[in-house]
Amino acid sequence: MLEGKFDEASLLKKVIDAMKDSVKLCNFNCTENGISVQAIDDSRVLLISLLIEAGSFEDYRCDRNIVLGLEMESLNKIIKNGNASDMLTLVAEDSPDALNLIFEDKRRDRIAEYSLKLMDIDQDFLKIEDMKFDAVVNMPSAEFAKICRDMKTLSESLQIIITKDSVKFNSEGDFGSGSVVIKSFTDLEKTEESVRITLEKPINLTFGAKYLNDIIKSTPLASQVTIKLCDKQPALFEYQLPSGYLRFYLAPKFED
Amino acid sequence: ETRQVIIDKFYSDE
Repeated sequence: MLEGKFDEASLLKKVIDAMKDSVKLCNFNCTENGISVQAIDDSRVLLISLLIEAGSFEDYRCDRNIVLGLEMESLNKIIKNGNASDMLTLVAEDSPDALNLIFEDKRRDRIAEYSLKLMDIDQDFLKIEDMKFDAVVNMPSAEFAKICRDMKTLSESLQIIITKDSVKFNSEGDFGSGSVVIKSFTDLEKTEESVRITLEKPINLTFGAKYLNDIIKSTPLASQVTIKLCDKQPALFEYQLPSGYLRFYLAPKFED
Repeated sequence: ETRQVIIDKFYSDE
């Protein structure tokens, strides 16, 4: 039996908004520690790893491991019916054929209850070795989102060049080119505005702008984004949840 | 010109 109560439906709303355009079908693996998802987009370029730990819930219990095979578009339709400020409880029996979602309005005692049919989703699970990264950038997620949107107007490829104290986003297209350079700095009042760069080795990697613009749909989830890069390896873009994370592993583009 | 590679090139099936 799974019973997980969010204080606000907004958290799951933001998570679904961040994932639904990249992956259509997901297995939500529910254990006593929380809910985890691993899914790969249709082009097999972007791997998404979600962990919503029990600490993200007001109340959480899952006394037997349950797999919820969910069609993201249908889940999104139901989530949109609830108010972001409603409490949201997820309920499922052991070996369930449906997921129940209960929205409770804190004030007017209005209760909306939905049942979402589950699907049998056969998904391969990729093992992601913990790896040492050559560079780690912590920066405001809104700033990263703007850079990805702006650079995409110029080209379908975005180059990321990191030296000891700056990150350069570079885009070269048919009608022109552009670049944005950000430097390390600490904002003592508003720490979420800070930019922190940790560099072991210089980085020069290119990624698909389309995928970066899928990744930045996570921006409402967290004020900062952590970007971890290693030469010739997928980049990791991580958005922290109250307890857990939403991670995107993006395969790079190589010079022909 | 740059060529996109897929994620399976880096991570193996469990």
